[in-house]
Amino acid sequence: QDVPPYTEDCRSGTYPPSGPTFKGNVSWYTVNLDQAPQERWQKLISEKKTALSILIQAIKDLATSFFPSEKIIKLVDTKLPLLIGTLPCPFGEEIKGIADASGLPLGEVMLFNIFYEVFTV
Amino acid sequence: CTSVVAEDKSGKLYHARNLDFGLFLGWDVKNNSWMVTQLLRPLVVNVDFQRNGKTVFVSTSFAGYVGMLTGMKPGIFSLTMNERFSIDGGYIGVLEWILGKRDGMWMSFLTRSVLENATSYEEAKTLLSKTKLLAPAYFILGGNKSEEGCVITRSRAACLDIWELDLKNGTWYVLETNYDHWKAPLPIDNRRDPAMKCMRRTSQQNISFGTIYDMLSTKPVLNKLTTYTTLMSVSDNKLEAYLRICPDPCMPW
Repeated sequence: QDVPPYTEDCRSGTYPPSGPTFKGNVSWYTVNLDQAPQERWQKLISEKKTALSILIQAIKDLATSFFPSEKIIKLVDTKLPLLIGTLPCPFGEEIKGIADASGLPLGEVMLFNIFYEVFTV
Repeated sequence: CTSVVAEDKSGKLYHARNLDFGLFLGWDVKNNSWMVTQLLRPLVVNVDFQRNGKTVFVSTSFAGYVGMLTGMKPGIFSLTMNERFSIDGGYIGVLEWILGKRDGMWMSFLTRSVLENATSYEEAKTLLSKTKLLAPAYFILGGNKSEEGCVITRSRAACLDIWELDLKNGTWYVLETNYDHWKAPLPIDNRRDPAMKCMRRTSQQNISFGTIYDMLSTKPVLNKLTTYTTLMSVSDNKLEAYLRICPDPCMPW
């Protein structure tokens, strides 16, 4: 179709992936569950912290465009961390570890982790 | 999202998904794509979760996100989760949590916990259908034996439906997008019919990683929100994930 939803004939021969709909392979990492929850994600986050910071900054910018006073960001940074202890084990501790490893505010990493619940409306 | 569990003629199960996320979260005019979708792609990782040096489960996830949306317990089951939109949505669950009512489970924490602790397809199915949740969801579960595949439709408090593989009645695959399977999808977001058309055209005897990837690459099943495609085979202990992009012209959702 030349108009939305641009439905195509069923594709064939696209695998192994290549061409314009393929953006790249996904890298493998190991997370050792024998490690303390705060330490498990450190290696992975040390490699991905720039990308994570860019995403969280973009979400903050988006929130600021809707609520220009930045009150919502302050709320996330100051109030959300108070709930970290209420999350079931080991998730709260793992989120703390990710915030430490990335240098991002705990409330913002927590928001990223509960995005699904917030966006199901 | 689009998730599918399919069984081939030999009884082998395949489980695959497109993860679509970022609707209305900023439009990048320069790249003609959703901003958050684009920024999520560099965060996609495959993770091998190990205990005592042995794999407990594998997943495709986002760096910084401790819950799971896509994963597989080798030899036992595979699991994906699709978003289910509802007025009685997760934001109510979050408010209840803040106000001290904490008897529900966070959706992605439940899927992680099931992948980590469940030891069988049946146990996983029971946990996913009976645990109280903070947000509604679709859980798509595959096993390692014939007819072990289902879509669990969940509200926050209850299991609304379990749609299972049923070869005798011709149900050799179950396919879920973001609508209850017994209702029609939104006309402006009908990925289900094109996906099912491709599955029927492929037929059970030709189902494979390749043909499922073909289906997931067909617009509008592939769309501007598609971040990654994951293909899983529990019996072969294989999980493959690929970053995706939908060149113009392409549906925004």
